[in-house]
Amino acid sequence: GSSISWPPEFHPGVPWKGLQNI
Amino acid sequence: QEPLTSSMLAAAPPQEQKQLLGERLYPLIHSMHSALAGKITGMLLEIDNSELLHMLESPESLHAKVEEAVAVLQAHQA
Repeated sequence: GSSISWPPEFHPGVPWKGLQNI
Repeated sequence: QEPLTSSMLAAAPPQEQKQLLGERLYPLIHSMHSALAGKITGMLLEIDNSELLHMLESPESLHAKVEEAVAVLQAHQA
């Protein structure tokens, strides 16, 4: 399968976790 | 739906600020690039909140940033 995980994907109604590791 | 303001954003925790911005940006981005909307929104959420607020008020700014993000995405996936 694809290993491309960037960029984090935003889904409406789902808490955004894209920047959690800052 | 009332416009998102900087004071509304400031009242929310940082993580929730991005969430609020994402919820406003996503439908606009989806109307331009439905297939890539989630990824484009994810990329744009890395931008400063003040600039994201400006983009919500300025369709031209948003459009320019979305096109930039699409170009980066396509280069990344190539």
